[in-house]
Amino acid sequence: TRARLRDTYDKVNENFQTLFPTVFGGGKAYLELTDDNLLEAGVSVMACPPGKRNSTIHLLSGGEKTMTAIALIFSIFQLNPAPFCLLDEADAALDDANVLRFCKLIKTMAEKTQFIFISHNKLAIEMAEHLLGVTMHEPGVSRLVSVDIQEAIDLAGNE
Amino acid sequence: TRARLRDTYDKVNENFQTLFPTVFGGGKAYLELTDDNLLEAGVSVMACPPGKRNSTIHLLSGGEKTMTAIALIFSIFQLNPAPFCLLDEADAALDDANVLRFCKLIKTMAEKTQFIFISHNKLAIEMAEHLLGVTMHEPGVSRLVSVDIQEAIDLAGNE
Amino acid sequence: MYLKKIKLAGFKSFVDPTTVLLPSNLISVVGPNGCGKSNIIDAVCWVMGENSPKYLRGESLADVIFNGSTTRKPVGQCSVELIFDNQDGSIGGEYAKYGEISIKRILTRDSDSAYYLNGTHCRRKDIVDIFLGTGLGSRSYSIIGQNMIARIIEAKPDEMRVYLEEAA
Amino acid sequence: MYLKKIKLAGFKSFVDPTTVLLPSNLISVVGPNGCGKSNIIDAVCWVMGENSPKYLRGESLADVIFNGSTTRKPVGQCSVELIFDNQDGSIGGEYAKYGEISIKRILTRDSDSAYYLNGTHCRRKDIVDIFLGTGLGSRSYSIIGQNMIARIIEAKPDEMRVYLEEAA
Ligand SMILES: Nc1ncnc2c1ncn2[C@@H]1O[C@H](COP(=O)(O)OP(=O)(O)OP(=O)(O)O)[C@@H](O)[C@H]1O
Ligand SMILES: Nc1ncnc2c1ncn2[C@@H]1O[C@H](COP(=O)(O)OP(=O)(O)OP(=O)(O)O)[C@@H](O)[C@H]1O
Ligand SMILES: [Mg+2]
Ligand SMILES: [Mg+2]
Repeated sequence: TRARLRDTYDKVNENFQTLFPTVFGGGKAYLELTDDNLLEAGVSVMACPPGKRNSTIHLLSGGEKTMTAIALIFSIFQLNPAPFCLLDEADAALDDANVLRFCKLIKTMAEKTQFIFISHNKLAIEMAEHLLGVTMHEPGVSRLVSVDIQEAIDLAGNE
Repeated sequence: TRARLRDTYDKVNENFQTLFPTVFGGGKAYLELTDDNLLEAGVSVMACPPGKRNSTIHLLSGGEKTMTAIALIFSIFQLNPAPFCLLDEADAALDDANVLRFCKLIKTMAEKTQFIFISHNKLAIEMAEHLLGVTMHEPGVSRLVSVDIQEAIDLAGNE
Repeated sequence: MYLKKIKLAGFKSFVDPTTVLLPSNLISVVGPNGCGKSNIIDAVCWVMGENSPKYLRGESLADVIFNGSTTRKPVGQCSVELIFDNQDGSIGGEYAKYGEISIKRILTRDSDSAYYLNGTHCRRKDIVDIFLGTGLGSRSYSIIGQNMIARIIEAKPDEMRVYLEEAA
Repeated sequence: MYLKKIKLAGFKSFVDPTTVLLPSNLISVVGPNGCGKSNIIDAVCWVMGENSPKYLRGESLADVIFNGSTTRKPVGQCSVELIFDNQDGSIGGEYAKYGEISIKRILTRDSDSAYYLNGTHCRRKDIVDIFLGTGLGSRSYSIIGQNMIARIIEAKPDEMRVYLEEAA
């Protein structure tokens, strides 16, 4: 299992080093082992958004952390890409510039993978090809409603 | 210290029972001790949004949990209201109906307390009397910029 | 292979039988706070074999069955069915020849879960096995719940290694 | 009593001296991800005596001093000053007679922090003492950081009791 873990670590690290600059529009990131013995070691996530100095993920801002985590999650996902992917408000902490980069990444991946995503953000909703409205007209009971793009934005609460 | 803790618990519970229905526009909530001996007991947060059955905070949705946590935090704050209060993206998981209720609560409290709040949400930004823009034109270096309401919305990233 | 439909009945807040159609590769689920969006994701996790209440935001397994509202009584059972299009044969083994594959899970309050594959009763292991190698699974990186991003961000180096081991 | 101004220099990403004016009771701080909004909140926590790097999102106390960017070199010290309007005399004791109160903290890389109250050198304890009874303090419920809401939501009953004890 040591060889397998080594192989996974190397592949994820490679994916992460190419995906991070795509998601951030620049900068660099990588994984680092805290110890030479892989089976004992911890894995630190080092990330450096464009224009900033290097640091661990903990020194970044809320939005930068989210973007870094998204890049890492998709780096692991790409090891064995599933036919569909469910995302639950992955874009909550992001400003619009980052939401747009996030959408660009999802759209490229949607050529091979089906994405079903939950979002309150207008820009993310607009990227969808189909919308699924959920309401609770009767308190405590969920029902589906068909919505168009304008209704969806009202329903999700972005005015 | 036992009497003091009892007093704090009772007062927070009382504040919480009145503040929760204000924040949710209905429903009820209360604190519950897991054990009769106050010094050993844990405190469970029971919350029941309008139209739903009673449950602990853990069974609620993301947005409902945030609103419950906001009601609880301000219940503790009201024990000894400070002259100013800093909020960092407290509204991140909320849809617009809840952001508006959150704003209504803040506006009422702003008669006695100064609020400085960080938000990406257009509706929350519009409630402010003054705006403070922060940018990083020079990478890695923060600077203040004066902004008007439209610029602030663009800057915060709501398109 | 892609997901064509999700059918829910009695599952969490979806007390009435509901069919979710998924006609394309980019589908956005929208609605106000607390309306039931994340419950759809929990339903997919559950039918794929998830047995830990913690991962389903509950305290016990029966918390997935509709337990009532101010106007409705609790119900005794819940069921979720996923219908996949398998025209490209990517679900391998003996099921490769089927153009459509359905997995279903039913739970009643007084007995264990029952699993069905294309309508025939099967074990939980059979469901888990079909997804082997496809990158799917109740704990795989294809289902990113509302807390997953916060968990990755706050993870200490030792915890991060465990995430990589799970993925290996 | 209210907060009139925050002055920062060399603190995290605010390397150049910056004065934040606070002219009213409802002030919104806006800007893109990573531009430095939360650093302003950290500055207020820090000058009020916060000494744990964890609460300041750093690994060591020196992480609050600007440590460089692609175009600037790290600096050797940082300082933050809060200027309060105390016309209503709500900050009691010997300071009630002052219409304006300023607290300041300076840290250099090779020595400890120095605290100043209305320009005169004082101890950390003096700063903490002035805020006693006002509901303010670096860990009080008047500063709700980006993770505080998530911490309250995920808290188990024992942890929730500890939060109440802190508030007592
Ligand atoms: N077994 C159950 N029976 C009935 N209702 C349930 C059950 N389990 C959960 N619920 C209800 O479902 C609601 C949560 O729905 P969900 O988490 O899907 O909301 P959401 O649409 O994701 O909201 P948000 O936008 O806030 O994340 C809760 O209000 C809860 O009361
Ligand atoms: N000592 C330091 N020296 C220089 N830069 C620092 C220092 N400490 C933190 N930073 C930088 O400050 C940035 C974080 O700023 P902050 O957390 O205030 O962002 P934010 O505006 O709150 O963003 P978000 O909207 O994503 O929460 C990080 O990118 C980090 O690199
Ligand atoms: Mg949700
Ligand atoms: Mg921030």
